[in-house]
Amino acid sequence: MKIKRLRLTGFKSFVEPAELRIEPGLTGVVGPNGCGKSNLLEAIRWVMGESSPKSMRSGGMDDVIFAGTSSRPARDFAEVALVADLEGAALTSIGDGDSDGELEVIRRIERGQGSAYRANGRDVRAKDISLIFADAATGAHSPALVSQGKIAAVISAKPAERRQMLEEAA
Amino acid sequence: MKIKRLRLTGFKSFVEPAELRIEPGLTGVVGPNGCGKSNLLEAIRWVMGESSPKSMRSGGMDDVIFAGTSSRPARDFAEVALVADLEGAALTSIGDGDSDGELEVIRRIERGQGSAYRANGRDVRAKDISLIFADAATGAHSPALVSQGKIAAVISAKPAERRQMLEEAA
Amino acid sequence: GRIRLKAAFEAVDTHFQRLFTTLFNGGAAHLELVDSDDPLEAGLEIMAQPPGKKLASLTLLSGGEQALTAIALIFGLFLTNPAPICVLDEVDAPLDDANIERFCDLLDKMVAETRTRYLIVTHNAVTMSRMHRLFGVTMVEQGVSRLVSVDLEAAEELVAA
Amino acid sequence: GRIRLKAAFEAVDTHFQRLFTTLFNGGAAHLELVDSDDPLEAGLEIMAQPPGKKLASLTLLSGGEQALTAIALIFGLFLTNPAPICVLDEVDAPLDDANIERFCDLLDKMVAETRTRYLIVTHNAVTMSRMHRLFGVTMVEQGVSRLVSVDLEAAEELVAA
Ligand SMILES: Nc1ncnc2c1ncn2[C@@H]1O[C@H](COP(=O)(O)OP(=O)(O)OP(=O)(O)O)[C@@H](O)[C@H]1O
Ligand SMILES: Nc1ncnc2c1ncn2[C@@H]1O[C@H](COP(=O)(O)OP(=O)(O)OP(=O)(O)O)[C@@H](O)[C@H]1O
Ligand SMILES: [Mg+2]
Ligand SMILES: [Mg+2]
Repeated sequence: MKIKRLRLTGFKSFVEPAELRIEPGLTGVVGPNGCGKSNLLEAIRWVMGESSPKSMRSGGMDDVIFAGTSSRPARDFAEVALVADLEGAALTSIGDGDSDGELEVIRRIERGQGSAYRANGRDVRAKDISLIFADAATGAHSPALVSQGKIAAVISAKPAERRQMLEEAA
Repeated sequence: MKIKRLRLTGFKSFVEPAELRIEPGLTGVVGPNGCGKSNLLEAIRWVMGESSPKSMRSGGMDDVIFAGTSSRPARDFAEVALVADLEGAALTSIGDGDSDGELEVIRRIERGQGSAYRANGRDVRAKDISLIFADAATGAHSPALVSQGKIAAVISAKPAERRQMLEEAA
Repeated sequence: GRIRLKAAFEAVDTHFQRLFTTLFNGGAAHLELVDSDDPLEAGLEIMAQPPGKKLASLTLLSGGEQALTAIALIFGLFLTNPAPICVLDEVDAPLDDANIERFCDLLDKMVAETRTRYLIVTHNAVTMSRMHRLFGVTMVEQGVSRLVSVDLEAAEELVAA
Repeated sequence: GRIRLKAAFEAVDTHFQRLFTTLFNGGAAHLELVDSDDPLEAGLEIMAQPPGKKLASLTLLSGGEQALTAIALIFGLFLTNPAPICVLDEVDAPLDDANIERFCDLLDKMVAETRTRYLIVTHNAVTMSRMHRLFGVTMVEQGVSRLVSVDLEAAEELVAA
């Protein structure tokens, strides 16, 4: 899998559509405190199927929808898309027939109505999405997705909690 | 109280005697990771009577004694002194007779034998030391002594724990 | 007991509200006692609204915003009973350069208003450049710390670039 | 279950030991399963010895040493099953400049050896200067985030000083 693009609209502070090109090598993301960098990274875990609002610094999953500012009203939905090139038999699992080609995963949440997932235009379940990403050695719980508090959590974790990190990666 | 000097010997990585002049205004302390900056700051809380080894990143209080390196043996004792100018009736509480003048507090720990305190050369109890510093609005639990994990702890504290911070400062 | 805690709460809250707005160059914040009418049983909640954003509990702010808010609370506690010595160990680590400048502006203000002496551990070049003097801690011999004086002008050249 | 966990443990430990020594430019570290003979019940202990220092549990290391050791563990987990994307949110905050250079050296090495793409959030000028490209997130309109491309050379001038 080669993850190439991330598109967001209405996701947390990214009320306006935004697109991030993800190229090979090292891409830095910079900006002042509170400008939205962690929100951008959380969108990746969210579209991959993150099911716990708490791990996205939210009380409920609706909290990821743009909540409005003093000059803009709140939105009713949030949508994030991840685009990747797939090599191998991955696309057959979502009924695409193609074994190679492009994969576009879209997660959309509507206020009060929960999330819906699409893969290359077909409606799929959250479980299908997790399987696609798990087969590619990634996904919302990949150890390679290191959130802002994660290093401190690893350091202060009890030994049993750290063993669980090992289990998730096994 | 005007705190002027800190002297350490045998305290954690400061095996050799070291003296820090504490002058008015802003004094920066810099150096690479692991060189001893936090150790230096912990010495201040320690000489003021810090009684919990855990809050000094230690299993037991003997752990603050220089533990040796591959080329130096461990030490048997650690000693930290804090020197301050006192204005007012503070010195009478340690039987000095003088109400103004210099205060030198020394805490010494010997391996396996616990800590001993001296104030201007007289043996005193830990309790006397805490009272002297409490009267001057400082001490090992002063909110103004912000250790390296403290900001993160305030952020992640439960509301009841944060109220306790308020109680300690009241 | 209760009366003293309520008084401390109000004093700290007053300082905290002012310090937050100073550090954030705007916005507003306040403390709340929650979960119980008895202050000795209550929880201390921190509500904060960085400039242009909605009022929210501390947990919903960004990493740097949380740190700056916690600094405002800690300094609020401090100002209700100023200590002769204040020691800050790497509190600037999650802050961006603009917030670090405002943090150092606040330190300058407190130096002018209290007789407190400050010891500030930092890895940040901007903070270093705002100090009145620098001490370095070195470990030339492995595992053995030494204290040295550092030339402030040499450090300022790092930042002047 | 148990066999797979034990195999994962050994694979991660092998990577961790090597990554630690690379990041610390010396020293040694290893993982231990403790408190139980059954891996599914055991705890994972991290023992580390920065160059010239005594072997100790992670909790006794300095703030920056703990962070660097945790990075070695996380990368160890990652290397046993390389992901197509790796996202690091401000992991360099407690590191000094020398450790940040070694951390970036390790990133260069991993870029050469895996096909993983990296997204690295940072406030640190040294880290920024080592990136292949930079995106900025801005909030010109309060509370509204926008993504912009950032000129890498402008950022490099900051650090070249
Ligand atoms: N649902 C939402 N709608 C609108 N704004 C939101 C929403 N959720 C979070 N935010 C805003 O996003 C901001 C946090 O952004 P984020 O955590 O990404 O900042 P950051 O760039 O990572 O900052 P730092 O450098 O301090 O870590 C907060 O100020 C918060 O008000
Ligand atoms: N009793 C002891 N004897 C000898 N060395 C000790 C003792 N206790 C701690 N140390 C050493 O002191 C070092 C930690 O120092 P300290 O925490 O002060 O570093 P620091 O300068 O604050 O680093 P950072 O910038 O990473 O926070 C550790 O490497 C540890 O090995
Ligand atoms: Mg962030
Ligand atoms: Mg430290």
